[in-house]
Amino acid sequence: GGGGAHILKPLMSPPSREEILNTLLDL
Amino acid sequence: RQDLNFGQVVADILCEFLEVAIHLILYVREVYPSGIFQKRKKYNVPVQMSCHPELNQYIQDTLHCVKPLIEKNEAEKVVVVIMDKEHHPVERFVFEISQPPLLSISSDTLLSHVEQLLRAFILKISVCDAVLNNNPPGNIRVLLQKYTTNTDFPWIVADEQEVHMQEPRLIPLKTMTSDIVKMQLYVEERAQK
Repeated sequence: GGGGAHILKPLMSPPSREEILNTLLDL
Repeated sequence: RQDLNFGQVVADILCEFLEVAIHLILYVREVYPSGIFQKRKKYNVPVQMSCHPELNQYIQDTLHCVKPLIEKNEAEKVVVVIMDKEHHPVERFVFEISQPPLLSISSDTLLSHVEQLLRAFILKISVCDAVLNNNPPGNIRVLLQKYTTNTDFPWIVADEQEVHMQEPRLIPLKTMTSDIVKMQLYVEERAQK
């Protein structure tokens, strides 16, 4: 923090590895 | 062509590059199963791009928000953070971006030169696992470091635990200097993964 720089993140999150594995298994 | 917005062109080029780079980082660093990736050709070199709709949406939405800041030269760093299961960063790919004062002329030659420089970044990312240690299973976030706070910017301040890394090892990957953009890519790796 400080020094005028701001570290920001999007409100949304990417799918987790587990979620992606599950979708692969469902195929 | 004369009234082509130069900042917009640079932002388009960089965001397209960042999209390819993020997909490739996720593949090379095995953040997601390799089964969701497909081989494509970008910048005339083979890359791997995800075919997973939700993941692709996240990357696209993220870059959609980053683009106007690059256009205004307000984005200082775009950071791809790989986290462990406790959401502590284990590895950070930091794209440090700066633009020289605006030029009035753009030529196709200049843009194709930039493409060549970007290709070198892609090639470095393709082989970066040779100089990095394996990561524990985890997740990713894309963070942005910017100079100013715009109230209309839709992102939120990242949590301290998502940002802080103790004594990271710094691995420089590539630097480019062109007439339209300067960019540096380095990895910060946590000593103990």
